[in-house]
Amino acid sequence: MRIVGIVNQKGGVGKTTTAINLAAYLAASGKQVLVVDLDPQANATSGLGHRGVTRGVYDALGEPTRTQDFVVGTSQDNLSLLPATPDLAGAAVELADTPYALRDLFAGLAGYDVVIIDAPPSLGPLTVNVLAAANALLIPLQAEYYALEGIAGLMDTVDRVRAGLNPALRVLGIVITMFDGRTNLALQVEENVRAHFGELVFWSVVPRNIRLSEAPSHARPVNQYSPLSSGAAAYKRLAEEVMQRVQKI
Amino acid sequence: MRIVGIVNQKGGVGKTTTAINLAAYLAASGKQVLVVDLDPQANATSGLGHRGVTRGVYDALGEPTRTQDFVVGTSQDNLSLLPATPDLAGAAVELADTPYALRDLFAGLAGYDVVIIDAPPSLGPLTVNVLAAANALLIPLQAEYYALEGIAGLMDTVDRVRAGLNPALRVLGIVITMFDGRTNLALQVEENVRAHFGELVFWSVVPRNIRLSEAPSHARPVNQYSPLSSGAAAYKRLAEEVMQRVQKI
Ligand SMILES: Nc1ncnc2c1ncn2[C@@H]1O[C@H](COP(=O)(O)OP(=O)(O)OP(=O)(O)O)[C@@H](O)[C@H]1O
Ligand SMILES: Nc1ncnc2c1ncn2[C@@H]1O[C@H](COP(=O)(O)OP(=O)(O)OP(=O)(O)O)[C@@H](O)[C@H]1O
Ligand SMILES: [Mg+2]
Ligand SMILES: [Mg+2]
Repeated sequence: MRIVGIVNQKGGVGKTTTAINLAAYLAASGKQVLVVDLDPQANATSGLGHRGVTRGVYDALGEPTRTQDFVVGTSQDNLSLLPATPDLAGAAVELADTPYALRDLFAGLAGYDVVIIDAPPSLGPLTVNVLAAANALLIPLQAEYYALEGIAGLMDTVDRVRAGLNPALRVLGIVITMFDGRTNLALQVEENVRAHFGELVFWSVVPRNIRLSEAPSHARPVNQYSPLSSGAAAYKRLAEEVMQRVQKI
Repeated sequence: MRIVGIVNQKGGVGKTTTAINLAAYLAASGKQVLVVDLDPQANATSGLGHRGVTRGVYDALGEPTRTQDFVVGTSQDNLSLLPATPDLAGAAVELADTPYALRDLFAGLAGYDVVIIDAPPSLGPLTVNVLAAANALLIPLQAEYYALEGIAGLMDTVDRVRAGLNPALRVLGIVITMFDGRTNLALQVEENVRAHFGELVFWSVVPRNIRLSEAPSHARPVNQYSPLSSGAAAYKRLAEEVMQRVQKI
Protein backbone atom coordinates (compact mmCIF):
# COMPACT_ATOMS: atom_id res chain seq x y z
CA MET A 1 0.00 0.00 0.00
CA ARG A 2 1.41 3.37 -1.08
CA ILE A 3 0.61 6.24 1.28
CA VAL A 4 0.90 9.59 -0.47
CA GLY A 5 0.64 12.82 1.57
CA ILE A 6 -0.45 16.00 -0.25
CA VAL A 7 1.28 18.69 1.80
CA ASN A 8 2.14 22.37 1.69
CA GLN A 9 1.74 24.78 4.61
CA LYS A 10 1.03 27.63 2.19
CA GLY A 11 -2.70 28.09 1.96
CA GLY A 12 -4.83 27.75 -1.16
CA VAL A 13 -2.20 26.15 -3.41
CA GLY A 14 -4.41 23.28 -4.66
CA LYS A 15 -3.82 20.53 -2.05
CA THR A 16 -7.47 19.46 -1.87
CA THR A 17 -8.04 19.86 -5.60
CA THR A 18 -4.98 17.69 -6.27
CA ALA A 19 -5.95 15.08 -3.66
CA ILE A 20 -9.47 14.61 -5.07
CA ASN A 21 -8.67 14.66 -8.79
CA LEU A 22 -5.46 12.64 -8.65
CA ALA A 23 -7.30 10.04 -6.56
CA ALA A 24 -10.19 9.98 -9.03
CA TYR A 25 -7.97 9.28 -12.04
CA LEU A 26 -6.02 6.60 -10.16
CA ALA A 27 -9.34 4.97 -9.23
CA ALA A 28 -10.66 5.29 -12.79
CA SER A 29 -7.55 3.43 -14.00
CA GLY A 30 -8.47 0.50 -11.76
CA LYS A 31 -6.52 1.13 -8.53
CA GLN A 32 -8.31 0.81 -5.20
CA VAL A 33 -7.89 4.28 -3.71
CA LEU A 34 -8.70 5.79 -0.30
CA VAL A 35 -8.71 9.57 0.25
CA VAL A 36 -8.09 10.54 3.91
CA ASP A 37 -9.23 14.08 4.77
CA LEU A 38 -7.01 15.29 7.59
CA ASP A 39 -8.03 18.95 7.30
CA PRO A 40 -10.66 20.21 9.80
CA GLN A 41 -12.02 22.40 6.98
CA ALA A 42 -13.24 19.10 5.46
CA ASN A 43 -13.00 20.40 1.88
CA ALA A 44 -12.03 16.99 0.42
CA THR A 45 -15.03 15.52 2.25
CA SER A 46 -17.51 18.01 0.80
CA GLY A 47 -15.80 18.02 -2.60
CA LEU A 48 -16.50 14.29 -2.76
CA GLY A 49 -20.14 14.80 -1.88
CA HIS A 50 -20.33 14.28 1.87
CA ARG A 51 -21.77 16.98 4.11
CA GLY A 52 -22.80 16.85 7.74
CA VAL A 53 -20.75 13.71 8.32
CA THR A 54 -20.47 12.79 12.03
CA ARG A 55 -17.97 9.91 12.01
CA GLY A 56 -14.63 9.87 10.28
CA VAL A 57 -10.87 9.98 10.64
CA TYR A 58 -11.03 11.53 14.14
CA ASP A 59 -12.97 8.48 15.35
CA ALA A 60 -10.61 6.14 13.51
CA LEU A 61 -7.61 7.72 15.25
CA GLY A 62 -9.30 6.83 18.55
CA GLU A 63 -10.29 3.30 17.46
CA PRO A 64 -7.89 2.30 14.67
CA THR A 65 -9.20 -1.28 14.42
CA ARG A 66 -12.60 0.09 13.35
CA THR A 67 -11.26 2.42 10.62
CA GLN A 68 -13.12 0.63 7.84
CA ASP A 69 -16.44 1.31 9.66
CA PHE A 70 -15.92 5.03 9.08
CA VAL A 71 -15.03 4.82 5.38
CA VAL A 72 -17.68 6.04 2.90
CA GLY A 73 -18.09 5.65 -0.85
CA THR A 74 -17.96 8.32 -3.57
CA SER A 75 -19.44 8.84 -7.05
CA GLN A 76 -16.25 7.32 -8.53
CA ASP A 77 -15.80 3.51 -8.63
CA ASN A 78 -12.80 2.23 -6.65
CA LEU A 79 -12.62 5.54 -4.73
CA SER A 80 -13.42 5.62 -1.01
CA LEU A 81 -13.15 8.39 1.56
CA LEU A 82 -12.25 8.55 5.26
CA PRO A 83 -13.97 11.87 6.00
CA ALA A 84 -13.01 14.82 8.20
CA THR A 85 -15.45 15.93 10.88
CA PRO A 86 -15.54 19.13 12.97
CA ASP A 87 -14.01 17.44 16.05
CA LEU A 88 -10.80 17.04 14.02
CA ALA A 89 -10.12 20.69 14.88
CA GLY A 90 -9.53 19.63 18.47
CA ALA A 91 -7.25 16.78 17.40
CA ALA A 92 -4.32 19.10 16.74
CA VAL A 93 -3.85 19.59 20.49
CA GLU A 94 -4.44 15.89 21.26
CA LEU A 95 -2.00 14.72 18.56
CA ALA A 96 0.82 17.06 19.60
CA ASP A 97 2.49 14.23 21.54
CA THR A 98 1.56 11.32 19.27
CA PRO A 99 3.12 11.84 15.86
CA TYR A 100 2.53 8.18 14.93
CA ALA A 101 -1.24 8.09 15.50
CA LEU A 102 -2.00 8.16 11.77
CA ARG A 103 0.76 5.66 10.94
CA ASP A 104 -0.71 3.24 13.47
CA LEU A 105 -4.15 3.68 11.88
CA PHE A 106 -2.74 2.64 8.49
CA ALA A 107 -0.86 -0.34 9.96
CA GLY A 108 -4.21 -2.13 10.40
CA LEU A 109 -5.73 -1.08 7.05
CA ALA A 110 -5.89 -3.34 4.01
CA GLY A 111 -7.55 -3.51 0.61
CA TYR A 112 -6.20 -0.30 -0.93
CA ASP A 113 -3.47 0.15 -3.50
CA VAL A 114 -3.03 3.85 -2.81
CA VAL A 115 -3.97 6.12 0.11
CA ILE A 116 -4.04 9.87 -0.62
CA ILE A 117 -3.98 12.16 2.45
CA ASP A 118 -5.15 15.78 2.20
CA ALA A 119 -3.33 17.91 4.80
CA PRO A 120 -4.30 21.30 6.28
CA PRO A 121 -2.36 24.52 5.53
CA SER A 122 0.02 24.36 8.50
CA LEU A 123 3.04 22.48 9.85
CA GLY A 124 1.25 21.60 13.09
CA PRO A 125 0.52 18.17 14.61
CA LEU A 126 -1.96 17.08 11.89
CA THR A 127 0.60 17.65 9.12
CA VAL A 128 3.40 16.12 11.22
CA ASN A 129 1.24 12.98 11.50
CA VAL A 130 0.94 12.95 7.71
CA LEU A 131 4.72 13.30 7.30
CA ALA A 132 5.29 10.48 9.79
CA ALA A 133 2.76 8.15 8.12
CA ALA A 134 3.42 8.71 4.41
CA ASN A 135 5.99 6.89 2.33
CA ALA A 136 5.70 9.47 -0.45
CA LEU A 137 4.91 13.19 -0.57
CA LEU A 138 3.35 15.16 -3.38
CA ILE A 139 3.81 18.92 -3.03
CA PRO A 140 1.42 21.21 -4.97
CA LEU A 141 3.18 24.49 -5.76
CA GLN A 142 1.00 27.38 -6.87
CA ALA A 143 2.69 29.44 -9.60
CA GLU A 144 2.93 32.49 -7.33
CA TYR A 145 5.66 34.35 -5.45
CA TYR A 146 4.64 33.60 -1.83
CA ALA A 147 4.18 29.91 -2.63
CA LEU A 148 7.65 29.71 -4.17
CA GLU A 149 9.14 31.48 -1.16
CA GLY A 150 7.68 28.92 1.24
CA ILE A 151 8.93 25.78 -0.52
CA ALA A 152 12.45 25.86 0.95
CA GLY A 153 11.05 25.85 4.49
CA LEU A 154 8.82 22.91 3.65
CA MET A 155 11.75 20.91 2.26
CA ASP A 156 13.72 21.60 5.45
CA THR A 157 10.85 20.24 7.51
CA VAL A 158 10.70 17.12 5.30
CA ASP A 159 14.47 16.58 5.80
CA ARG A 160 14.02 16.85 9.57
CA VAL A 161 11.19 14.31 9.55
CA ARG A 162 13.23 11.92 7.39
CA ALA A 163 16.14 12.25 9.84
CA GLY A 164 13.85 11.54 12.80
CA LEU A 165 10.25 10.33 12.70
CA ASN A 166 10.15 8.65 9.27
CA PRO A 167 13.38 7.57 7.54
CA ALA A 168 11.36 6.04 4.68
CA LEU A 169 9.82 9.39 3.68
CA ARG A 170 10.47 10.36 0.03
CA VAL A 171 9.31 13.37 -1.96
CA LEU A 172 7.52 11.85 -4.95
CA GLY A 173 7.46 15.21 -6.68
CA ILE A 174 6.40 18.84 -6.91
CA VAL A 175 3.43 19.68 -9.15
CA ILE A 176 2.94 23.23 -10.40
CA THR A 177 -0.69 24.30 -10.01
CA MET A 178 -2.94 27.19 -11.14
CA PHE A 179 -0.49 27.89 -13.93
CA ASP A 180 -1.53 30.76 -16.23
CA GLY A 181 0.99 30.73 -19.07
CA ARG A 182 -0.04 34.23 -20.18
CA THR A 183 1.62 35.78 -17.11
CA ASN A 184 5.37 36.36 -16.70
CA LEU A 185 5.06 35.48 -13.02
CA ALA A 186 3.93 31.92 -13.77
CA LEU A 187 6.66 31.43 -16.38
CA GLN A 188 9.29 32.75 -13.94
CA VAL A 189 8.05 30.49 -11.15
CA GLU A 190 8.17 27.41 -13.41
CA GLU A 191 11.65 28.27 -14.68
CA ASN A 192 12.87 28.91 -11.14
CA VAL A 193 11.41 25.74 -9.67
CA ARG A 194 12.64 23.46 -12.48
CA ALA A 195 16.10 24.99 -12.24
CA HIS A 196 16.15 24.46 -8.49
CA PHE A 197 14.44 21.09 -8.06
CA GLY A 198 15.12 19.45 -11.47
CA GLU A 199 13.55 16.04 -11.96
CA LEU A 200 11.62 16.33 -8.72
CA VAL A 201 9.17 18.57 -10.62
CA PHE A 202 6.47 16.67 -12.50
CA TRP A 203 6.25 17.37 -16.22
CA SER A 204 2.49 17.63 -15.85
CA VAL A 205 1.51 21.19 -15.00
CA VAL A 206 -2.04 21.96 -13.83
CA PRO A 207 -3.38 25.06 -15.61
CA ARG A 208 -5.74 27.56 -14.00
CA ASN A 209 -9.09 26.16 -15.14
CA ILE A 210 -12.53 27.24 -13.92
CA ARG A 211 -13.89 23.66 -14.24
CA LEU A 212 -11.61 22.62 -11.34
CA SER A 213 -13.16 25.16 -9.02
CA GLU A 214 -16.71 24.46 -10.19
CA ALA A 215 -16.45 20.67 -9.70
CA PRO A 216 -16.65 20.71 -5.85
CA SER A 217 -20.03 22.43 -5.89
CA HIS A 218 -21.28 19.51 -8.01
CA ALA A 219 -19.73 17.01 -5.54
CA ARG A 220 -17.87 15.31 -8.39
CA PRO A 221 -14.19 14.97 -9.22
CA VAL A 222 -13.28 16.71 -12.45
CA ASN A 223 -13.00 13.45 -14.41
CA GLN A 224 -16.80 13.14 -13.95
CA TYR A 225 -17.79 16.82 -13.94
CA SER A 226 -15.82 18.03 -16.96
CA PRO A 227 -13.69 15.23 -18.44
CA LEU A 228 -12.71 17.20 -21.56
CA SER A 229 -11.44 20.26 -19.67
CA SER A 230 -7.76 21.28 -19.54
CA GLY A 231 -7.84 20.74 -15.77
CA ALA A 232 -9.07 17.17 -16.19
CA ALA A 233 -6.44 16.39 -18.82
CA ALA A 234 -3.69 17.69 -16.54
CA TYR A 235 -4.75 15.52 -13.60
CA LYS A 236 -5.05 12.49 -15.89
CA ARG A 237 -1.44 13.03 -17.01
CA LEU A 238 -0.35 13.64 -13.44
CA ALA A 239 -1.93 10.36 -12.32
CA GLU A 240 0.04 8.50 -15.01
CA GLU A 241 3.30 10.17 -13.92
CA VAL A 242 2.55 9.45 -10.26
CA MET A 243 2.03 5.75 -10.98
CA GLN A 244 5.33 5.58 -12.87
CA ARG A 245 7.17 7.14 -9.92
CA VAL A 246 5.33 5.17 -7.26
CA GLN A 247 6.42 1.89 -8.85
CA LYS A 248 10.01 2.92 -8.30
CA ILE A 249 9.76 3.58 -4.55
CA MET B 1 -6.08 52.79 18.43
CA ARG B 2 -8.12 50.55 16.15
CA ILE B 3 -6.91 46.94 16.03
CA VAL B 4 -8.12 45.18 12.89
CA GLY B 5 -7.54 41.43 12.47
CA ILE B 6 -7.47 40.01 8.94
CA VAL B 7 -8.72 36.46 9.51
CA ASN B 8 -9.96 33.43 7.60
CA GLN B 9 -8.89 29.84 8.27
CA LYS B 10 -9.30 29.00 4.59
CA GLY B 11 -5.95 29.16 2.91
CA GLY B 12 -4.94 31.45 0.08
CA VAL B 13 -7.98 33.76 0.17
CA GLY B 14 -6.01 37.03 0.14
CA LYS B 15 -5.40 37.73 3.87
CA THR B 16 -1.81 38.87 3.42
CA THR B 17 -2.55 40.76 0.20
CA THR B 18 -5.40 42.58 1.96
CA ALA B 19 -3.33 43.30 5.09
CA ILE B 20 -0.46 44.87 3.14
CA ASN B 21 -2.44 46.86 0.59
CA LEU B 22 -5.18 48.08 2.90
CA ALA B 23 -2.48 49.20 5.36
CA ALA B 24 -0.58 50.97 2.58
CA TYR B 25 -3.58 53.02 1.46
CA LEU B 26 -4.49 53.91 5.06
CA ALA B 27 -0.90 55.06 5.59
CA ALA B 28 -0.88 56.98 2.29
CA SER B 29 -3.99 58.87 3.49
CA GLY B 30 -2.07 60.07 6.55
CA LYS B 31 -2.91 57.48 9.23
CA GLN B 32 -0.10 56.04 11.34
CA VAL B 33 -0.37 52.30 10.60
CA LEU B 34 1.35 49.21 12.02
CA VAL B 35 1.14 45.83 10.28
CA VAL B 36 1.66 42.88 12.66
CA ASP B 37 2.63 39.62 10.90
CA LEU B 38 1.35 36.77 13.07
CA ASP B 39 1.80 34.09 10.41
CA PRO B 40 4.96 31.92 10.68
CA GLN B 41 5.06 31.89 6.86
CA ALA B 42 6.08 35.58 7.22
CA ASN B 43 4.51 36.55 3.88
CA ALA B 44 3.49 40.06 5.05
CA THR B 45 7.07 40.53 6.27
CA SER B 46 8.65 39.60 2.96
CA GLY B 47 5.93 41.35 0.94
CA LEU B 48 6.94 44.57 2.74
CA GLY B 49 10.58 44.03 1.90
CA HIS B 50 12.06 42.32 4.96
CA ARG B 51 13.85 38.99 4.60
CA GLY B 52 16.06 37.16 7.06
CA VAL B 53 14.64 39.14 9.98
CA THR B 54 15.72 37.72 13.38
CA ARG B 55 13.67 39.80 15.85
CA GLY B 56 9.96 40.46 15.67
CA VAL B 57 6.55 39.77 17.12
CA TYR B 58 7.69 36.51 18.79
CA ASP B 59 10.24 38.51 20.81
CA ALA B 60 7.67 41.21 21.56
CA LEU B 61 5.26 38.59 22.93
CA GLY B 62 8.02 37.62 25.35
CA GLU B 63 8.99 41.22 26.24
CA PRO B 64 5.91 43.36 25.52
CA THR B 65 7.47 46.57 26.95
CA ARG B 66 10.16 46.43 24.23
CA THR B 67 7.74 45.95 21.30
CA GLN B 68 8.76 49.21 19.63
CA ASP B 69 12.38 47.96 19.50
CA PHE B 70 11.32 45.23 17.10
CA VAL B 71 9.28 47.43 14.75
CA VAL B 72 10.81 48.14 11.33
CA GLY B 73 10.01 50.64 8.57
CA THR B 74 8.70 50.03 5.05
CA SER B 75 8.86 51.75 1.66
CA GLN B 76 5.56 53.50 2.48
CA ASP B 77 5.50 56.61 4.73
CA ASN B 78 3.49 56.18 7.95
CA LEU B 79 3.57 52.37 7.54
CA SER B 80 5.56 50.27 10.04
CA LEU B 81 5.86 46.51 10.47
CA LEU B 82 6.21 44.15 13.44
CA PRO B 83 7.71 41.22 11.51
CA ALA B 84 7.22 37.47 11.80
CA THR B 85 10.28 35.29 12.39
CA PRO B 86 10.71 31.50 12.08
CA ASP B 87 10.46 30.96 15.85
CA LEU B 88 6.84 32.10 15.62
CA ALA B 89 6.07 28.57 14.39
CA GLY B 90 6.82 27.31 17.90
CA ALA B 91 4.65 30.00 19.48
CA ALA B 92 1.42 28.17 18.61
CA VAL B 93 2.16 25.57 21.31
CA GLU B 94 3.37 28.18 23.80
CA LEU B 95 0.32 30.41 23.25
CA ALA B 96 -2.25 27.61 23.62
CA ASP B 97 -2.86 28.61 27.26
CA THR B 98 -2.40 32.39 26.92
CA PRO B 99 -5.07 33.76 24.58
CA TYR B 100 -4.42 37.33 25.77
CA ALA B 101 -0.67 37.48 25.01
CA LEU B 102 -1.20 39.64 21.92
CA ARG B 103 -3.80 41.84 23.64
CA ASP B 104 -1.32 42.52 26.45
CA LEU B 105 1.34 43.45 23.86
CA PHE B 106 -0.99 46.09 22.39
CA ALA B 107 -1.94 47.45 25.81
CA GLY B 108 1.52 49.04 26.07
CA LEU B 109 1.73 50.25 22.46
CA ALA B 110 1.13 53.85 21.42
CA GLY B 111 1.59 56.12 18.42
CA TYR B 112 -0.53 54.26 15.87
CA ASP B 113 -4.00 55.08 14.58
CA VAL B 114 -4.58 51.61 13.12
CA VAL B 115 -2.99 48.20 13.70
CA ILE B 116 -3.57 45.57 10.98
CA ILE B 117 -2.86 41.95 11.99
CA ASP B 118 -2.23 39.28 9.34
CA ALA B 119 -3.32 35.86 10.69
CA PRO B 120 -2.29 32.36 9.53
CA PRO B 121 -4.71 29.96 7.75
CA SER B 122 -5.94 28.16 10.86
CA LEU B 123 -8.12 28.57 13.94
CA GLY B 124 -5.27 27.62 16.27
CA PRO B 125 -3.72 29.61 19.16
CA LEU B 126 -2.19 32.33 16.92
CA THR B 127 -5.55 33.19 15.36
CA VAL B 128 -7.32 32.92 18.73
CA ASN B 129 -4.87 35.53 20.03
CA VAL B 130 -5.83 37.77 17.11
CA LEU B 131 -9.54 37.31 17.84
CA ALA B 132 -8.94 38.10 21.52
CA ALA B 133 -6.87 41.24 20.77
CA ALA B 134 -8.77 42.83 17.88
CA ASN B 135 -11.68 45.25 18.21
CA ALA B 136 -12.59 44.75 14.55
CA LEU B 137 -12.31 41.89 12.06
CA LEU B 138 -11.98 42.07 8.32
CA ILE B 139 -12.70 38.76 6.57
CA PRO B 140 -11.36 38.27 3.02
CA LEU B 141 -13.61 35.86 1.12
CA GLN B 142 -12.26 34.39 -2.07
CA ALA B 143 -14.97 34.10 -4.75
CA GLU B 144 -14.76 30.31 -4.70
CA TYR B 145 -16.92 27.40 -3.48
CA TYR B 146 -14.69 26.06 -0.66
CA ALA B 147 -14.12 29.57 0.71
CA LEU B 148 -17.85 30.23 0.81
CA GLU B 149 -18.46 26.92 2.54
CA GLY B 150 -16.02 27.77 5.32
CA ILE B 151 -17.43 31.19 6.22
CA ALA B 152 -20.25 29.92 8.44
CA GLY B 153 -17.76 28.05 10.65
CA LEU B 154 -15.62 31.17 10.96
CA MET B 155 -18.62 33.27 12.03
CA ASP B 156 -19.48 30.66 14.67
CA THR B 157 -15.96 30.91 16.05
CA VAL B 158 -16.24 34.70 16.14
CA ASP B 159 -19.52 34.47 18.06
CA ARG B 160 -17.90 32.13 20.59
CA VAL B 161 -14.99 34.51 21.09
CA ARG B 162 -17.35 37.47 21.51
CA ALA B 163 -19.31 35.49 24.12
CA GLY B 164 -16.11 34.63 26.00
CA LEU B 165 -12.64 36.03 25.43
CA ASN B 166 -13.47 39.38 23.79
CA PRO B 167 -16.97 40.90 24.17
CA ALA B 168 -15.85 44.00 22.23
CA LEU B 169 -15.08 42.02 19.07
CA ARG B 170 -17.01 43.23 15.98
CA VAL B 171 -16.92 42.07 12.37
CA LEU B 172 -16.06 45.21 10.41
CA GLY B 173 -16.93 43.46 7.16
CA ILE B 174 -16.41 40.77 4.57
CA VAL B 175 -14.45 41.69 1.43
CA ILE B 176 -14.80 39.59 -1.72
CA THR B 177 -11.39 38.87 -3.25
CA MET B 178 -9.95 37.42 -6.46
CA PHE B 179 -13.24 38.18 -8.18
CA ASP B 180 -13.33 37.29 -11.87
CA GLY B 181 -16.63 38.66 -13.17
CA ARG B 182 -16.41 36.56 -16.34
CA THR B 183 -17.12 33.36 -14.38
CA ASN B 184 -20.55 32.26 -13.17
CA LEU B 185 -18.96 30.90 -10.01
CA ALA B 186 -17.78 34.34 -8.90
CA LEU B 187 -21.14 35.94 -9.68
CA GLN B 188 -22.94 33.20 -7.73
CA VAL B 189 -20.62 33.57 -4.74
CA GLU B 190 -21.15 37.34 -4.65
CA GLU B 191 -24.91 37.00 -4.95
CA ASN B 192 -24.96 34.33 -2.26
CA VAL B 193 -22.77 36.21 0.20
CA ARG B 194 -24.61 39.54 -0.19
CA ALA B 195 -27.95 37.78 0.24
CA HIS B 196 -26.67 36.06 3.38
CA PHE B 197 -24.58 38.76 5.06
CA GLY B 198 -26.15 41.94 3.67
CA GLU B 199 -24.48 45.18 4.74
CA LEU B 200 -21.64 43.28 6.37
CA VAL B 201 -20.21 42.81 2.85
CA PHE B 202 -18.08 45.73 1.65
CA TRP B 203 -19.18 47.30 -1.62
CA SER B 204 -15.56 47.30 -2.74
CA VAL B 205 -14.74 44.02 -4.46
CA VAL B 206 -11.11 43.11 -5.20
CA PRO B 207 -10.78 41.74 -8.75
CA ARG B 208 -8.31 39.05 -9.75
CA ASN B 209 -5.40 41.21 -10.93
CA ILE B 210 -1.89 40.01 -11.75
CA ARG B 211 -0.31 43.24 -10.38
CA LEU B 212 -1.38 42.18 -6.86
CA SER B 213 0.55 38.94 -7.10
CA GLU B 214 3.56 40.57 -8.73
CA ALA B 215 3.90 43.33 -6.11
CA PRO B 216 5.36 41.12 -3.31
CA SER B 217 8.33 40.10 -5.45
CA HIS B 218 9.12 43.83 -5.76
CA ALA B 219 8.75 44.29 -1.99
CA ARG B 220 6.26 47.11 -2.54
CA PRO B 221 2.56 47.45 -1.73
CA VAL B 222 0.43 47.78 -4.85
CA ASN B 223 -0.09 51.56 -4.37
CA GLN B 224 3.63 51.94 -5.10
CA TYR B 225 4.17 49.03 -7.52
CA SER B 226 1.21 49.59 -9.83
CA PRO B 227 -0.98 52.50 -8.64
CA LEU B 228 -3.14 52.57 -11.80
CA SER B 229 -4.04 48.85 -11.71
CA SER B 230 -7.55 47.54 -10.98
CA GLY B 231 -6.19 45.83 -7.87
CA ALA B 232 -4.78 49.11 -6.53
CA ALA B 233 -8.04 50.96 -7.21
CA ALA B 234 -10.00 48.30 -5.32
CA TYR B 235 -7.79 48.50 -2.22
CA LYS B 236 -7.94 52.32 -2.31
CA ARG B 237 -11.76 52.13 -2.26
CA LEU B 238 -11.67 49.45 0.44
CA ALA B 239 -9.45 51.67 2.63
CA GLU B 240 -12.00 54.50 2.32
CA GLU B 241 -14.85 52.17 3.27
CA VAL B 242 -12.88 50.73 6.18
CA MET B 243 -12.23 54.20 7.57
CA GLN B 244 -15.93 55.06 7.34
CA ARG B 245 -16.84 51.92 9.28
CA VAL B 246 -14.03 52.18 11.79
CA GLN B 247 -15.20 55.66 12.83
CA LYS B 248 -18.51 54.11 13.84
CA ILE B 249 -17.11 51.47 16.21
N1 LIG C 1 -5.94 24.67 -11.29
C1 LIG C 1 -6.93 25.36 -10.75
N2 LIG C 1 -7.61 26.25 -11.50
C2 LIG C 1 -8.60 27.00 -10.96
N3 LIG C 1 -8.99 26.94 -9.68
C3 LIG C 1 -8.34 26.08 -8.88
C4 LIG C 1 -7.30 25.24 -9.36
N4 LIG C 1 -6.85 24.48 -8.33
C5 LIG C 1 -7.59 24.84 -7.26
N5 LIG C 1 -8.49 25.79 -7.59
C6 LIG C 1 -9.41 26.49 -6.68
O1 LIG C 1 -8.62 27.33 -5.87
C7 LIG C 1 -9.02 27.25 -4.51
C8 LIG C 1 -7.87 26.72 -3.69
O2 LIG C 1 -7.62 25.36 -4.00
P1 LIG C 1 -7.64 24.24 -2.85
O3 LIG C 1 -8.75 24.51 -1.90
O4 LIG C 1 -7.59 22.93 -3.52
O5 LIG C 1 -6.25 24.56 -2.17
P2 LIG C 1 -5.71 24.01 -0.77
O6 LIG C 1 -4.24 24.07 -0.84
O7 LIG C 1 -6.32 22.69 -0.50
O8 LIG C 1 -6.28 25.10 0.25
P3 LIG C 1 -6.14 25.04 1.87
O9 LIG C 1 -4.74 25.53 2.12
O10 LIG C 1 -7.20 25.97 2.38
O11 LIG C 1 -6.35 23.61 2.26
C9 LIG C 1 -10.25 26.36 -4.48
O12 LIG C 1 -11.38 27.18 -4.49
C10 LIG C 1 -10.13 25.53 -5.75
O13 LIG C 1 -11.39 25.18 -6.27
N1 LIG D 1 -6.92 39.87 -6.12
C1 LIG D 1 -5.89 39.10 -6.45
N2 LIG D 1 -5.59 38.89 -7.74
C2 LIG D 1 -4.57 38.07 -8.09
N3 LIG D 1 -3.78 37.43 -7.23
C3 LIG D 1 -4.02 37.61 -5.92
C4 LIG D 1 -5.07 38.45 -5.44
N4 LIG D 1 -5.06 38.43 -4.09
C5 LIG D 1 -4.05 37.59 -3.73
N5 LIG D 1 -3.42 37.11 -4.82
C6 LIG D 1 -2.33 36.13 -4.85
O1 LIG D 1 -2.91 34.88 -4.48
C7 LIG D 1 -2.07 34.20 -3.53
C8 LIG D 1 -2.83 34.04 -2.22
O2 LIG D 1 -3.01 35.29 -1.61
P1 LIG D 1 -2.48 35.56 -0.12
O3 LIG D 1 -1.17 34.92 0.08
O4 LIG D 1 -2.61 37.01 0.14
O5 LIG D 1 -3.60 34.76 0.68
P2 LIG D 1 -3.58 34.36 2.22
O6 LIG D 1 -4.98 34.18 2.62
O7 LIG D 1 -2.76 35.33 2.97
O8 LIG D 1 -2.83 32.93 2.17
P3 LIG D 1 -2.43 32.05 3.47
O9 LIG D 1 -3.70 31.36 3.83
O10 LIG D 1 -1.36 31.11 2.97
O11 LIG D 1 -1.93 33.01 4.51
C9 LIG D 1 -0.81 35.04 -3.41
O12 LIG D 1 0.16 34.51 -4.27
C10 LIG D 1 -1.25 36.43 -3.86
O13 LIG D 1 -0.20 37.15 -4.46
MG1 LIG E 1 -7.34 22.06 1.24
MG1 LIG F 1 -1.20 34.92 4.30
